[in-house]
Amino acid sequence: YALSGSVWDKKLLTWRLENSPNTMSQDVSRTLIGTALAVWSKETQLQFRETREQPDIRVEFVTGSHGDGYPFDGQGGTLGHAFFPGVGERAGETHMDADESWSYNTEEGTDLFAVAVHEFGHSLGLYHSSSENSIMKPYYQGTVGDPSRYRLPPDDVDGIQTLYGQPDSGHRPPVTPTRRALPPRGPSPGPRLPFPDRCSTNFDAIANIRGEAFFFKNRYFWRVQSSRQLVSLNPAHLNRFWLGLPPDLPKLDAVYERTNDSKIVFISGTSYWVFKDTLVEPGYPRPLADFGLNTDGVDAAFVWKHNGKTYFFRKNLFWRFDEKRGQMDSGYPKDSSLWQGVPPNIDDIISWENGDTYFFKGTQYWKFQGGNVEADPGYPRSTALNWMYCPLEGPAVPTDAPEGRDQRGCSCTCTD
Amino acid sequence: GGNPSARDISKGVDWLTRYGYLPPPDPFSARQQTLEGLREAVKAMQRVAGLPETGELDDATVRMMNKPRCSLPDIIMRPEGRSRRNKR
Repeated sequence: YALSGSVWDKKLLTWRLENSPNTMSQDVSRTLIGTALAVWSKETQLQFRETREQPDIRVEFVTGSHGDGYPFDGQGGTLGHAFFPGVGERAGETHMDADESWSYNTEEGTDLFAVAVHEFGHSLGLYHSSSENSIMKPYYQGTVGDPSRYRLPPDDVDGIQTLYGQPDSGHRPPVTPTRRALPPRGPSPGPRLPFPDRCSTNFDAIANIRGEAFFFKNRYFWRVQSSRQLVSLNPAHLNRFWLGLPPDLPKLDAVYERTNDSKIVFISGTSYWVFKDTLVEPGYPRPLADFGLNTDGVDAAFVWKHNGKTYFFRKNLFWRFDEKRGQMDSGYPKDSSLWQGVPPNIDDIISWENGDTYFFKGTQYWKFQGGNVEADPGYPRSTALNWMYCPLEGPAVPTDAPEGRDQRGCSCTCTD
Repeated sequence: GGNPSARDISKGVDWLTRYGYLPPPDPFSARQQTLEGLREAVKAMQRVAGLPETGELDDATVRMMNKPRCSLPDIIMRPEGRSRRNKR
């Protein structure tokens, strides 16, 4: 077992269930939650009492982002989390993903009782365990059967008794919690060359490659992880990462990852290159005319998640390309004003993992939620602020920066 | 492992970061991740999950990463640079 390093300084704890999941009545949920807490009191001197007042342990079913930096992700994936005792205002709060198909004592769905026992382990001060049979293993291990007959495995009993003593005997002296070691720090970065200012520039090309957003400017690029974390404030040099582009290439116009083979297409002027991972394929550059595009270049290219087709934009027109057939779809080009709410001559476009689409132009961007072809209200917003980790200047503006990131450019880290 | 795709590796790195096996990207230090660092992170993940410590993103490891789980990380990271020693 592992201890979080914090513990309740009282033996009688109160709890309250705020709501219940769609798949279960409030009564059944309350019984399961109460029984899950009783599992821990059975092995310790702890007692739990349900209350209508402000409780020590507040249990809630919530969905998606809910303001604590641990967003839920729909069915599967993450199931629940809880806050350790004494750590901030959220101490003892326990959240379950309302989108799960909650059940108990059956192989169908996700066993609420089993997950609740695990999360209450956190609420009481235990951390994840690597012990084979521990309920504090981080992975869901299926139903634990009849809740009324469930007893904690020995590893968890040892852990909780270290914190709160045995039921009928004296309190064991608490041990100093062990902390897991940090990996060593890397070497300090070397001298830096001048590069564009990410906070004031527009971008030549933006692409979703392997789930990450790449922002290209001149011969540099920045990289944003799928969690919207910017990997570095300093850009990487194009030719040090993407091997095979001409060393004197001044800039890219569009980049996208092909749907049919996951190869990456770089477009500059009337030429394009195809990369397998970070290495150019032989035989490139090739002319844009290969796509059936008789233009002097493209402004933007992206794969729309909702049909898997590749779209090319140039000035006020756009085309739709079918990678599987290797042909442009008939009926194109069309007027780019069909994508409502954005100006022509767009810089570039990306589809994000959740199906939303972002259009970038200048220092601003527009969001198209899901498969909409009309920009969301409240846009455009600042690319510098919401993608490039730039400090906020002037009055507050709307942001969709991820939770945990302060709009003034600070990064918050959960610590022990 | 058995030649994981670049997308699997990218997702794996995300997963390892989210659950504390790799430090979160620090935009202020531009540190690159080494292959050896990734292997060590995968080994640590495998140790906690009770899998053979191959250090590779093999099928069993990717399957485990896709299992439903608790949102909290498995390893607590202290913020970089925080020292236990204080100036007198």
